[in-house]
Amino acid sequence: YVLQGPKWSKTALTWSLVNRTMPDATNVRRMVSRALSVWENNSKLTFREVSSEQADIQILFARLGHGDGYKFDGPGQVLAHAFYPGDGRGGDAHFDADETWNFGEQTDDDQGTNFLNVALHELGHSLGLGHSSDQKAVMFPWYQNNEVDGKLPDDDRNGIQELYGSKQKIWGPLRPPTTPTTTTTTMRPLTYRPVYTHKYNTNRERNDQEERSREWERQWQEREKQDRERQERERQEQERQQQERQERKRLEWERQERERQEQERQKRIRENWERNRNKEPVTPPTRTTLRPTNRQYTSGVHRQNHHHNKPQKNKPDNCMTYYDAISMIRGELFIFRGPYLWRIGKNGLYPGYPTETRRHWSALPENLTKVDAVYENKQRQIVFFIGQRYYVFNSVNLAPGFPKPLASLGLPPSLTHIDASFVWGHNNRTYLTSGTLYWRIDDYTGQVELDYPRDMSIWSGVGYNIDAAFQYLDGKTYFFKNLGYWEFNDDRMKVAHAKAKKSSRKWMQCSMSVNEVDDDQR
Amino acid sequence: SAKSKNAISEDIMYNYLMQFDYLPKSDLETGALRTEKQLIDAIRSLQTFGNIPVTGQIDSATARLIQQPRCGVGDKNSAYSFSPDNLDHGSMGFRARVRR
Repeated sequence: YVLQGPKWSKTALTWSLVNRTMPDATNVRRMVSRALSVWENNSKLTFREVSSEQADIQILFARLGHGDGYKFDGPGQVLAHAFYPGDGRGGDAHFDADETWNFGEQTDDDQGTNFLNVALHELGHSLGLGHSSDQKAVMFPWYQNNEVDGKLPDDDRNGIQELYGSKQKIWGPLRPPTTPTTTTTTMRPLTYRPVYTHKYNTNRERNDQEERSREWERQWQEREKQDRERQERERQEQERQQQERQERKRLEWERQERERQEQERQKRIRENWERNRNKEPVTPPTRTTLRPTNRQYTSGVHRQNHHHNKPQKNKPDNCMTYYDAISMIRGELFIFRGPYLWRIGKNGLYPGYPTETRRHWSALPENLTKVDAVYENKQRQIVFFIGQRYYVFNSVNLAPGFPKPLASLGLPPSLTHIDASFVWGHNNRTYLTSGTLYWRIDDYTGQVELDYPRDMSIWSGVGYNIDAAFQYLDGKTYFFKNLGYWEFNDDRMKVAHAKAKKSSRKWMQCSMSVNEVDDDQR
Repeated sequence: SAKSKNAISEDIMYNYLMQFDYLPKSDLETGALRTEKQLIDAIRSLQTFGNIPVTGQIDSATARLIQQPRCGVGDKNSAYSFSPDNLDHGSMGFRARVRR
């Protein structure tokens, strides 16, 4: 057996069927309950069915892509998968709805795939067991239509008991008193209090036996007392852990609530800004009145221009801004937000920035509201993605024939925008992302390669709908979303740190506020 | 045609080995070229796990094994191993579940 991932920190677990209205819901619940009872009978675990999204183990029937990045494949081959214990989707078990499932008691192969067996296997993952190479084991990865009948093969039983212990005993096996060979003894299993029916040959034997029985009784009482004390200690410990968990949950909830509010606030600001931008009239050069200053990029608005006789523009705040696009261009870092950009060289942020992007690339649209993505290609051309078109520049001059529609790259004509474009240091290939999908560009044909798009979940940890991505001087790829960024670990194909770090600290050299805690120290 | 058939089966084999963690998953993206030895080792590892004769070749027993229905979780150091960093509660479009 293999113990994989974490184990549950509690022994009383809850489960819930997500598809409660599916035709076979009753049978599914009965079978899941039966599968869980097999694990329950062989460990200290207990299970309770609830109807809640908060249940530890969620049972889901889904087909093909179902949002977790691990698509099902229609009938056959992959039947189900499950997540090892943990918060969120940890512990959940997903079954391919396209399979022909047999929810009945019969184990006849003609009736379809035996759901009970597959559920027993998947729930093993939900409890922390990995795959076993023991062909007789429930945790053997390939489907076997074995008779379960409440029994667990030794391999699986050893595994689950190593994780959660065996069913609690009132007392452990004590060595029974030695009895004379001439006596007749009826013994019950060692874990229970023995009952003796003796025939004694002599008074001395009787006295000896009585003495042993008293000693046995004393030991038994001592063990019972120890058991009670141990149980009390365990109860107190569980209570303490429960309180700790609740406290952690409360703090986590508060943190998420703060993040949610911050995201909502930023979204509102973004929407306001876009709305106002669209409404904004073209400013005549002779304008002398103060233009409304409600065009904001983020919560912090950097107002630099106080000349009342000039149109005032609100520039994004260096330290409180998400990035639309980011790229290394000619060895310098360019960060784009709205119609502005920052330029960061060897000596840090250039003075006078942010400045309007069109000051560098004047062939970009006059009504430029934002740049979706930017990268420098192998020919050292600078490629901008704006809405459904892309622009290629030789230095600051628009290349002939551009802009072109995204569809000319082989992207779907319905695609409205690109989220990010970057050259991945791991293979030096160019990638485009949009929403939940990404594409790879063939550098020779300049077209999207076959087999794309693919799901963004391969870039594990960065999620969907990212803001920007780029390869920095250190060769590493960085992904950006909202106010944070992740460094990507190419070897492990996942983010190097689970929690996004604050972009402004690293890329804009903004200092920490007084109450801020350093991410690494945290 | 024999060569083409063989190429297809190797392709299926590669994908299977990557899908179930006998070869690095990053190969799915990088299309990394692997030495024959690496492929043979991965096949041997699969054959050992699947309790079939260990030949290192895509023989009939191996072909049968990879066609059998199975659990979608990988057999080694699986990427399914839960960790909070592969969650993105807000944007997975899955089920809006709050932390427990």
